[in-house]
Formats: sequence, C-alpha cells, structure tokens
Amino acid sequence: SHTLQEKHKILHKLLQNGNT
Amino acid sequence: EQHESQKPDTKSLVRQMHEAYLKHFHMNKAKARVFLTGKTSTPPFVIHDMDTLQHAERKLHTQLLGNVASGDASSLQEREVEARLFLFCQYASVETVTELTEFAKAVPGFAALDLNDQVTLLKYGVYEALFALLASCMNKDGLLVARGGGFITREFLKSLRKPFSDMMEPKFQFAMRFNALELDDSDLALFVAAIICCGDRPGLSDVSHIERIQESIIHALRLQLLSNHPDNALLFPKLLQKLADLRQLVTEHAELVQEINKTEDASLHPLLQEIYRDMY
Repeated sequence: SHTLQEKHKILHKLLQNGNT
Repeated sequence: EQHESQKPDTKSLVRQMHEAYLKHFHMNKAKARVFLTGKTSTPPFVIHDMDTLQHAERKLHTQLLGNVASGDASSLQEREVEARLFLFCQYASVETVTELTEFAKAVPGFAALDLNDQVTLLKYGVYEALFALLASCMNKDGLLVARGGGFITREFLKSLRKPFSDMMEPKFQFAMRFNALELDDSDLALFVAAIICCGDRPGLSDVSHIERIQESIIHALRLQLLSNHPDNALLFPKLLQKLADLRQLVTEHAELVQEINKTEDASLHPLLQEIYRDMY
C-alpha cells in the first residue's frame, strides 16, 4: 500500500536512484 | 543436469549475478581472504583493546564512519566504547544495505516488480544477506573492518559490557559453520540473490512473479554448486538450511537492537529504523 512506501522513504529512495 | 547446465539462460544468469556482485560490493570473499591470510603488503590494524581501538579511530576514521558530519565525529570520543562500536556497525550496515539495493536491481525481473514489493523484499532480505556476506570477513579470531584496514578480535567484542557483548558472537558462530561450506564469490552472488528474491516475505502482493524469479535463481544456484563443487553433492540442501538459520539469526539480532534502542543512549540510523520497524 501507499503507507508501506511512506514508512520506508529511504529504502524507497535508494530503489529509485540510478546507479551512482 | 549436465544438459540443463548448458542452457544459455541459466549460464548467463550465473555470470550476470557474479558480475553484479563484484561490481556493487566493495568487499568480497576473495579480497577479504587476502587480508585475513596476511597476503597483503598492508596488513589490517588489529583492534584488541581500548587503546588499539582509539588508535584505529584516529587512523581509520573515514573507513569506519564514512562521511559522518564533523560535529558528530568530534563528540564521538566522549561516548563510551560500546556506543562508538555500535555506531561503526551501523555505518557499515547502511553501506552494505545501499550496496545490496543496487545488487537487487541487477537481479533479472526485480526492477520490474511493484515498488512496494521491492521495498518488502529488501526490508526482510537485507539483514539476512548482510550476515551471509559478513561471514566472508570473519575467521575464528575476529572480523575484518574498515575496508580491510582493521581487524577487531572476537575476544575484544566478547569483552564489551552487556548487551553489546551479545551482538557479534552469534554471527561468528554462524560464520564458522557457513564458511566451512567453502563457497566462493560466484556461489555467494546467487545465494544473496536467492535471499532477496524470496516469495514468502510478509505482505507481498505479486507472490507468483517473485516465485518465478526465485525459481530461476535457485535453479541456477543448484547447477552452479554442482559444477563448482562436484565432490559435495549435499552442498545445495545444506545451503537451503542456511537460509533458515539466517532468518533465525536476524530475528534474534532485531530483538537485541530493539533492546539496545530502548535501554541505551544509542541512536539508530534512520534507514535501519525503517528496516527494523514492524519487522517481526
């Protein structure tokens, strides 16, 4: 659900980042 | 099985995972063994008591703490040794979680999953994967840290006050049994992928999609072990048992961290907080 992403903002951000 | 192993998709999955593993993890078993067996011109600095720890903190500051804000760093020396070591562990964990996330994205099919399912797989998989990888940096006497710059002895970690003294010993015990299986980095790459792509994590929405990914990885792992360890026919079932052992290890670790978080003045990194919250 939406709240799962909200509760895991940093993980979510890491997943959406391209390769650094 | 001989015939199966020739299938190009399985072979290419084995190769792809090995390449992604070498690309995304700054430390691997082959590198760690060079340090641990003393086959390097710059042997790790041995941390075995308070004095050597303080010396290592000055010498290896960046490797131990990454880019921690300088304000945090200057107040760090005033904190007790257990709290400082706990902080180093956290920074190492955050770094490995970041690497694991990039590795996960390289698993064929993972990036196409629903984003919530990707989050769930990482939330439940990263610590199991982390402890499997940590074994590569351990021998019976201690643990390689700071990118090979330091080596903390098992006895020193055991000598800390409770509850911190209970933190690493179960990981050493697991590592000794796990390392006895003598996996190499190409095996570990598939094992870590299998940990992450696990269809029975709580709250997954597209279980069948994840199980298809999991099946192809497990299939590749079985064939990889048969070809890489032809004399050890029981290696595959033994390794599947390790998946259960890792789950237990993480459950106990999460309980210990919750206890430390409640009773000690040790703040938890926000990324690790996210992972532990509502975990088990």
